[in-house]
Amino acid sequence: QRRNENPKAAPATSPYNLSEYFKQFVFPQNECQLHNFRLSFSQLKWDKWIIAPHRYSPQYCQGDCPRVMGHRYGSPVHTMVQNLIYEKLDPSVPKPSCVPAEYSPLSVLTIEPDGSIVYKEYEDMIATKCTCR
Amino acid sequence: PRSRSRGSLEKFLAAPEDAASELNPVLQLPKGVRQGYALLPPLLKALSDQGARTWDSEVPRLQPDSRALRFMKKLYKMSATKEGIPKAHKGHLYNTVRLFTPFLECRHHHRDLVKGDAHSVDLLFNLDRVTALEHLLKSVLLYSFDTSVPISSSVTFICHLSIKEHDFSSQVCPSISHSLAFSLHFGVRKRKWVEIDVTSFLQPLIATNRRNIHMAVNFTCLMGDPQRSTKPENPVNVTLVPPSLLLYLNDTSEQAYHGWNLLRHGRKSPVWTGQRNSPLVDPMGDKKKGNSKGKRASR
Repeated sequence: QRRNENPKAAPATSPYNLSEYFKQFVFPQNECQLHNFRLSFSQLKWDKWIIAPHRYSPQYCQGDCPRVMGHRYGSPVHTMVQNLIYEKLDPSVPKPSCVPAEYSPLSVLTIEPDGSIVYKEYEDMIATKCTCR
Repeated sequence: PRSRSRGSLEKFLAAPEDAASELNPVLQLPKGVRQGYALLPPLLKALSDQGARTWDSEVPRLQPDSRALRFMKKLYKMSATKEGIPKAHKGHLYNTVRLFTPFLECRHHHRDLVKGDAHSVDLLFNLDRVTALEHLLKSVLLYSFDTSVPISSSVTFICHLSIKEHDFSSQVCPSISHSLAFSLHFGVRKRKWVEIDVTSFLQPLIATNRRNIHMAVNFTCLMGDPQRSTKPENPVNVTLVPPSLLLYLNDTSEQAYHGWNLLRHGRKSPVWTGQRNSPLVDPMGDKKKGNSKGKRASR
């Protein structure tokens, strides 16, 4: 309204719209999320001693962390503080990173150098959820 | 000094890949760290230093017995999904199963018509791969039966197994002996595997860190039908392949999965999927014991 009263003051740009204003709050296009990755131990040439499983999907986390983390990523308050430091105080402090938050185990059947065979269940071998930290 | 070089030679013979980790310059870690590092299972060793190629090319690998491999693949299918996710089974308290084939076997076979077919065999198992953090839950001798004579539909084997532990360190002849009597019931389908529980025999040896287990195993089998009290018929000639030694262990290290131990991690409990139906008959029928142990552990 102020612009209409005094058009000279308004910069010669397209009419002001709210969507521009809200853009800074929407989640980034490539926001932090879990990505599929599947490998077979034969690609690593480990299939001579890893008998099973044949395929293994460790998955990984990738993407930008939005400024307002909140409940969506289960991030601690420290993450917001770190983001604030990066934006307001010192850009050499890294922005929060997109990292795994939860994992699931993997059972592996391998041949040991002495020829014995072992079945083992390893903790934290498959990423199942991401977070910003 | 000579002693160290000899030590490393013995070490190479016992567990080549540990010695390889010392030969490999990348792995010249401080002594304390290296010892801990050497304990890492090969999978983590390879993953942590991408040394798999050098590790793989340098270290000669003994090929496992094909029957043993078949059994372990069957156990894997019972215990994990196709993607390798462990299945939660009642009584599935182990997170590690090790199968050892005997290093040495001197077989003596004598046929005594009255007592039936007796097989006695001297077996030497080297258990160096068992780490200090792996606690024994159960150990079994795993026999695979190839019966050359077709078996009528319902027949029962009455078997007697006696085990002596050879202890060369002491002059006195081996005293620890262990004898089990059990009966096997072969259904129409030929049974491939039989697990014979020898936990009470092996527990004290493993607890005292004995890593070379020398057993004299005497296996006598009669074929008889318990219903009819007649004298057991002639012994059937069951070709007995020397047994493998199977250890069900609970690895207490950080890298191992402790899904069944909810207290430890406060994790969401996996969905229990019913009673574990092992593909193998356990003639000692100690499932009940296993369950009570399972219940106790989960409690």
